[in-house]
Amino acid sequence: VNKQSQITSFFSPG
Amino acid sequence: MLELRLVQGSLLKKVIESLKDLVNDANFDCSSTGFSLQAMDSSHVALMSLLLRSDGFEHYRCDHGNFPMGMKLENLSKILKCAGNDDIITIKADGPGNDTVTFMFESPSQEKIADYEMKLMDIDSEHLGIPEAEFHAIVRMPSSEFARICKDLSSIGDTVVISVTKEGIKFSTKGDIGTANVVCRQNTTVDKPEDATIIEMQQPVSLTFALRYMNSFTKATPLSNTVTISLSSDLPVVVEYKIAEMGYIRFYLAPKIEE
Repeated sequence: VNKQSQITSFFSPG
Repeated sequence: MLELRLVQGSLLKKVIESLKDLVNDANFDCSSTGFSLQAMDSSHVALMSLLLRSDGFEHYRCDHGNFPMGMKLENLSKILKCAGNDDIITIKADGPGNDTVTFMFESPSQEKIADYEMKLMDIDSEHLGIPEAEFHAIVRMPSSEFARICKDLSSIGDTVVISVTKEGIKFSTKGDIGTANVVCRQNTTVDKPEDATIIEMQQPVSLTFALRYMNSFTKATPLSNTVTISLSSDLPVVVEYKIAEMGYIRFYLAPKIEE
């Protein structure tokens, strides 16, 4: 099963 | 004081139309670099980044350093729909602490001038740092072709597998009724450069994405004849539309990852 990842797990605040 | 005069006002209309289905409200930032926006959709699956460089405006005045203006995109879209496609658009605001922005629309012959004032809002938005990435594959293709493929595949399935190999870029989907595969090969022998498909590949890459988002991104098609799709394993794809002589709109989409 493919799970949708989130942008925030690749790019961090800053 | 902020005053930005954009002769090709239709660009701003097109930009907002391409964003408003994904972004509810966002801070527009005005700095010496230009007029920009960074926003995520409410599920934090896609990130949109817009830049209209200051030198692309006929007049660009922004006295307050970085000055964010919070706007509801649905409202902004309503106002910009009142501008004619040939109108010159001027954006005016007094600066931090003021809670309105004024849009002035001038017809090319100056016979009609309209101004619309819109309320600004306070928006808590998280600004993300986007690291420089080495992409495994960068594909440039006609934007209309990309839009057509995304639309066609969404009638079959919900997700698209985008694979780049030496053969070309392949878009695949499957659903209840069956499967679909579309391959676009590199093609540089075209009459017009914007019709070319150019594939720069460091190594083969294959990623899965939600088609619903890809289809939303293609609302930016009127901004550019070409689109650039940049892919790296296990990283968000970047779908970029250049905005003539002014900047870009980039859509980042997080992949679906096997568990």
